[in-house]
Amino acid sequence: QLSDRLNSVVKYLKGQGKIKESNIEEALREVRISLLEADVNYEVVKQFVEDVKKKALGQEVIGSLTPAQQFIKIVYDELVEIMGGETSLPMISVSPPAVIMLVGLQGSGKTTTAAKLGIYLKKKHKRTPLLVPLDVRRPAAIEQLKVLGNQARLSVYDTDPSMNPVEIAEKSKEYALMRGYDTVIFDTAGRLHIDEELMKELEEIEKVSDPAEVLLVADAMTGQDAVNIAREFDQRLNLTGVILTKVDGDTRGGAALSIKAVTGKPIKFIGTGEKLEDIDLFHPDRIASRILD
Amino acid sequence: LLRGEKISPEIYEELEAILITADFGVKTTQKLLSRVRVEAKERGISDPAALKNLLKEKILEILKSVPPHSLPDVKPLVIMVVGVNGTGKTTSIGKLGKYFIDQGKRVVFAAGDTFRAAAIEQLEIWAERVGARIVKHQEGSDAAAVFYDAIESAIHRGDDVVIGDTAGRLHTKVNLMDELRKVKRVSSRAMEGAPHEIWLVIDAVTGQNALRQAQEFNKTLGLTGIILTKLDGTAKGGIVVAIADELKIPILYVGVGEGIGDLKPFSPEEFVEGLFE
Ligand SMILES: Nc1nc2c(ncn2[C@@H]2O[C@H](COP(=O)(O)OP(=O)(O)OP(=O)(O)O)[C@@H](O)[C@H]2O)c(=O)[nH]1
Ligand SMILES: Nc1nc2c(ncn2[C@@H]2O[C@H](COP(=O)(O)OP(=O)(O)OP(=O)(O)O)[C@@H](O)[C@H]2O)c(=O)[nH]1
Ligand SMILES: [Mg+2]
Ligand SMILES: [Mg+2]
Repeated sequence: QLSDRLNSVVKYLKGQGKIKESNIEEALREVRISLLEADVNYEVVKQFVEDVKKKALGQEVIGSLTPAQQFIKIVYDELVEIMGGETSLPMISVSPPAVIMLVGLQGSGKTTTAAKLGIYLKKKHKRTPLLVPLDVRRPAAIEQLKVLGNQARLSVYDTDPSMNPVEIAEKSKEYALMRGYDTVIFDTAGRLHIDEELMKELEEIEKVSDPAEVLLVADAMTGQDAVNIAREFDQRLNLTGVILTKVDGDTRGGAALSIKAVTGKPIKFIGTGEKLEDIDLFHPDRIASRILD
Repeated sequence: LLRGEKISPEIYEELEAILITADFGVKTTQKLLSRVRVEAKERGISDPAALKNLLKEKILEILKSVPPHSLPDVKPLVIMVVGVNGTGKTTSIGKLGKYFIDQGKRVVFAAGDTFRAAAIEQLEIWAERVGARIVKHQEGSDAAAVFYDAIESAIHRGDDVVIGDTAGRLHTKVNLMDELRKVKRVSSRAMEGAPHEIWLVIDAVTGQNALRQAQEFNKTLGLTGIILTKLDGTAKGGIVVAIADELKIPILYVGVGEGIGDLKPFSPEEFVEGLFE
């Protein structure tokens, strides 16, 4: 527990008036270790610790908190500030159909999230979503989204697997417009950020469909590689946000900080289970407590 | 993490960065660097290239400290595949099927993921692709019953290998972990000693949580091997070194793509070289 570790190195701060460089190095070291153990990226941790140091130096040691508590509060506040921000979905201002494109690595939870998001938008925002399977490669991917759509009572576009995803994207958007769906959710095939051909395919899908949202679906237990993945997807597409999945496990979730730090894009939702209702708005304070645990 | 004194702090920082960014984790990184420091001093090594080689040596030492693994000579050989959601279990089973069939073996898949949408269909397509038989029940049925059925039919029909798929599940879900225990128990009723192999599939992109996964699945079932998938990405999967060190479970195969042939036996040397690329 970071608080226990900090307690042992920071207790000497009490009675010292100000937090100074000389009495902070051990504490910073403990924070660094804690964040690395939480899967925050190495370079992100370096920068973060620098920022915490700046914020902490010169602060009066508050009487009501122990020095460790005060130090943790500085770290916690910094985490919340970095990961916070605007998380709304701007679709209301987009002329229908608003396209939401879900992208990400293999197995991150896109197909499941597409159905969850559809239900969420229908219930909370009275939208009429059309789920569109764009994964024509993975065995039974189209079937998977159809089954989920059925369970969710959402319409699923009848994707023809012999067509290519760019064509399907275009056709399904026209279909949605014709049939009066105000929202289209694209479930794309999982792919590596270093797969040139497949990343290009995503760029083309984005180009023909002009999405209101391009959301990176990322696994909360992702390790150091989170920065490489996020950076590449963000550079090649106009990411508007991130959905962090499998938050219901016991991973500390440092990938959340890494992704936010490297892309600046807001984490909008979290996946909290395998059921279709298991999607929540992202709260930076909750993830911050987990990362610091 | 480590306040180096004899050797330049810059080289240590570089080694530390390599290990941490490869997902070795703080504890294993500290362990390896302190061993490097001690041995570098004893052997008078201070050149950066030599230090890197020393580090590779230390990593290999850990990987090779795991007892060697060989498939038991039983018929049918029953393999149970487990892991958290989305790691590549079903795909790896397809690839493993191909691997055994190419050796002239008769393979049957048990469609033990009776929960997730289109999981059975996904495995069916793989069975067709590789030429394996598949045993499946209705979606929502009992996974243990599917395993039992598959093993019994394999004995009856003289198949060589049964590979059972299970639904992805987080190790924190007690009832789901209990379900796996039941699948294991019921399998042993279909055939004494089954399942002979229980393999955990880990996604190379996973951070420190992979160690937690290995600990919990091992505690619940007793793992006999690990498959590390998606090594064709940029993640290094360094957490397997911590798993080898702490749990002594052998890494058997690595997944290097989504295609039928994208499965290779794990090579510690190749893995270590890959860390430094
Ligand atoms: N526990 C948990 N499981 C999840 C969550 N989101 C998705 N899953 C599970 O993760 C696994 C992978 O989900 P998919 O939706 O198939 O992932 P995907 O990104 O579409 O996979 P590809 O299309 O192959 O890239 C499934 O077993 C899902 O049930 C979540 O928030 N929590
Ligand atoms: N690039 C790459 N992708 C892989 C590899 N292994 C599996 N995948 C992909 O990862 C995704 C998930 O694979 P699955 O086999 O469905 O994973 P799973 O563990 O069975 O998932 P659940 O049953 O939902 O828990 C699919 O898109 C696979 O094609 C690999 O070695 N490399
Ligand atoms: Mg999918
Ligand atoms: Mg599966």
